[in-house]
Amino acid sequence: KTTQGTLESFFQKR
Amino acid sequence: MLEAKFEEASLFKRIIDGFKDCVQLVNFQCKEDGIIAQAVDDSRVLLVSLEIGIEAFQNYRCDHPVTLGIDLTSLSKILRCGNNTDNLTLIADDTPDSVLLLFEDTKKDRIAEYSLKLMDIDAEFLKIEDLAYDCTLKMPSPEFSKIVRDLSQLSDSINIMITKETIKFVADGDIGSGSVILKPFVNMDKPQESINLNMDQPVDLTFGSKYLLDIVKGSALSDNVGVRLSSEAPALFQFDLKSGYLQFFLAPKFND
Repeated sequence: KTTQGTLESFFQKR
Repeated sequence: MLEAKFEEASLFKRIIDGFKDCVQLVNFQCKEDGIIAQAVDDSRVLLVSLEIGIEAFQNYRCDHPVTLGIDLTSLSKILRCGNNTDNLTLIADDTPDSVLLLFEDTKKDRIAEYSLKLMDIDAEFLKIEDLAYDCTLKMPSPEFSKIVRDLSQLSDSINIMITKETIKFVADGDIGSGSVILKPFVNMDKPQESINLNMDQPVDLTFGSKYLLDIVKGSALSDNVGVRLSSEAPALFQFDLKSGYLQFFLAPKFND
C-alpha cells in the first residue's frame, strides 16, 4: 500500500 | 508594452496543451528575456514550470515586466480559433486587464483578433532549488508515453527502478501486472532515439499513474524527455523547447 506524497515537503515558499 | 510573436500558433498551442489538463489558473510572467510560468495542481503533488526563451519567438518585445493571470481553459478556447500555421502575437499593455491574441494568415491576408480577460491569481512562486539527483535518464518521449499509457491501464501506481544498466517500469494491479525493461543504448544514425542513463545511486520510486498520464502530454513538444530521479526529491520530467522548456516536478508515493 502506498500513500501519495506532496510537494510541500520538498519546496520552501519564496 | 508586451508584443510576443510566434511564427506559428501551433507552438503556443502545443505548449498550453502540454499542461492545461493538470493546472488551470496560471500567472505568465513576461519579462524582457522571455516568458516564465509556474503552477501547482490542486492536490499539490505536481508543479509545472514553463520557460519560453526569446529565440522561440519570431520577435519579442517586453518593455516592462508584466504578469498575465490566465485561465488556461479560456485560453485554449481562443487558441482553437486560430490556424496552426497562423502567426500568433500576444499583445498587452503595462497594467493589462486583458491580453490580445492576434492571428495572422499571411498568405490569405486574414487577420483574427481575440481579447482574453485576465484574472487576479494569487499563487505563491515556489523556489526550485537545483536539486542533486541520483539518476538522470534521457529517452524518446513517444516511447516514454507509450510505457506510461500501457502500464497505467494495470494500476494507479507505476514503479520506476533504475540500477547500473537497467531501467525498469512496473505496474501491479487488480487485473494483473506488467513490466518494461530498457537498457541504455546509443543510436548513431538517430541520436534522438538513444536512451542515455547516468546513475549515481540506484532508485526505486513509485508515482501516481494519473499524474504521469498528464505529464506525457508534454511529449508533443519534444522528441525526447529528460527524467531526473532522486529518493529525496520530487522527480523532474523535462521537455525541451527550441528555447526554453516545460518541466513537471512530481512528488513520489511512499510505502506505508
